[in-house]
Amino acid sequence: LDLNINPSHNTIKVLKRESSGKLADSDVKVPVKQETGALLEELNRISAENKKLTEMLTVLCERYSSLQNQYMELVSRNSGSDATAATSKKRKAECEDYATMIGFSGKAESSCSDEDSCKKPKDCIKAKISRAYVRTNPSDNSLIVRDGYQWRKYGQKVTRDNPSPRAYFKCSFAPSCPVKKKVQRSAEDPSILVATYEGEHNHEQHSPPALSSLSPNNGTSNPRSAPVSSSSSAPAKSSPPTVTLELMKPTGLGNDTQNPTQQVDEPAIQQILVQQMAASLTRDPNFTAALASAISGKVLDHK
Amino acid sequence: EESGALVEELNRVNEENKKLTEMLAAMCESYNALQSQLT
Repeated sequence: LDLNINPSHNTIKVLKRESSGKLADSDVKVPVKQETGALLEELNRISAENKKLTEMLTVLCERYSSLQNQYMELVSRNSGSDATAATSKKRKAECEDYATMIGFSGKAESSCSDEDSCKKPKDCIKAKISRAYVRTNPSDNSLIVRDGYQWRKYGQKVTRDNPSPRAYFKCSFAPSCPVKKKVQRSAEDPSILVATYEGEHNHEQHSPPALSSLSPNNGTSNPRSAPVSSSSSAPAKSSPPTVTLELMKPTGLGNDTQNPTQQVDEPAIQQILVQQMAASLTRDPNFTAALASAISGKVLDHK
Repeated sequence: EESGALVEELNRVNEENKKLTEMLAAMCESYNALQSQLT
């Protein structure tokens, strides 16, 4: 830091002359008035320097304060982003809670289905992910994609990046079939439904006969929803009917305007559930063996 | 007498000047450190 200040140069000279005690012959000739004038001049010069230094210090203090304010702002903003990360963690936990609520096992469904809130989707999602785009009527608020499988809706939420809510479905054969589906209207084009599938079905696409009879569109796809494209091997082949069972009351926008043809009566739902349970039990060879032995035991007892 | 008082004043102002220069140097250092933290 060089401020072009050399305050001691002239002063020392003067002070030396003052403190030397003995005055040289040349000094004797210098009049006292002249000496006082030189001292005064020096004092003025140093005072001006002093003033300049004080001003510089004031300016620097001001700049330092503003810089410090900027720094504090930055620090508070960073802590704000930490809070956002905490919110994201909370969302992930909520999402896992959904999985627990619907009875998914922790091993197969340890992944979070929310791609947005999950920072490491590759680590998080082990299941195969595919996407299908379906064009629908924009006035139709239902988030139903007819893909040939039966689905149960287990949740719905509003995401930050899209005004339309996102609906969560699981395959009706769950927990034996681990496939899950997310459906949301495209943010760019609301007439397109984006369905994201996780996992692969481990069963046939066809529906049980009892369900077929319940469906209003037997064997035909909904005329309002026609597949636009499929990004991979998503089950977009639409022919068998789809019945979506509303196990949870939707919380999103405009769900009260759902198509009445897609609603199923409550006794019918119960019947479907009973039949599905029976179907899943009869698929289990251990159960059928146990049942057979129990029946044969009863028969023998009776005899 | 007058020149003695002047010399005294000169010494005082000189001392103040020195302190101000030191303060300014310290302030500059702090400012630079903070700026480097920000960048």
